[in-house]
Amino acid sequence: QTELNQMVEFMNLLLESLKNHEFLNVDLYNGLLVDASKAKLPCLYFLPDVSEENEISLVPYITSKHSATWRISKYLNELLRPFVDKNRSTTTFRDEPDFMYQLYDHIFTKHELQPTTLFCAIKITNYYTLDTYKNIIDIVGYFLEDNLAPNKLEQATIQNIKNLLHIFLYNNVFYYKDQIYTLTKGSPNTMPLSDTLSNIYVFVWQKQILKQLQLNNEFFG
Amino acid sequence: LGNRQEFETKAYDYVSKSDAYKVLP
Repeated sequence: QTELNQMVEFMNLLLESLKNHEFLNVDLYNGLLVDASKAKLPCLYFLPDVSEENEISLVPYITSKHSATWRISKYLNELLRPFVDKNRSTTTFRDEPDFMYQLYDHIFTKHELQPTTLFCAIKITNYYTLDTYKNIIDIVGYFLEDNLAPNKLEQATIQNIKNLLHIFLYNNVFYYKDQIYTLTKGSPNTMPLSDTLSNIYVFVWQKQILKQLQLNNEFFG
Repeated sequence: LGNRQEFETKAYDYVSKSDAYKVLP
């Protein structure tokens, strides 16, 4: 509890500093402040992944609903998610029917299926812990700079988003078997913001191979 | 789930070997 209180105090100090430097307006500052009496230390638990035959792998989950970083993550996700989804829409299969619809279009409307086409799926097992905090913040910054015309997403500047992301990423802690851990990469997979951040990361990474695929009229999503 | 002890050991190994988790000093 002492560790958690110190962390909350430090987070609130950083938020106050952002408010004092006019990066945050008073309403947003009040909305993001962490209430130490309500914040709970998240815990790590595992569930088995039985999708592979003859082998059980473990999938880690970190509870997040009442964590100190929950409010910031909720705000950032609501801000980023619609923008990210819109940008990724042309390279994303929303679900299985959407995949079938796009594949049908590729084969029967565009007539672009080649006799040599190979199908492959890439499974990223460490999807939520792909990279260091600094790289995640930088990549989100580059992504927004490349795709945002007015340098602002609603009322938030790119720098402000990066500042809040910094507070969020560096304060994700949890306990497991009587010890307190911190994440050194990525963020808890139970937070919707983690999905959004990973999607940005993958979107930027995909651009490298997407150019080549588009040149050859290949199907991708 | 098979052997619970084996599951617990796997989980502990996962945490101790992961480069994404670090015990706070």
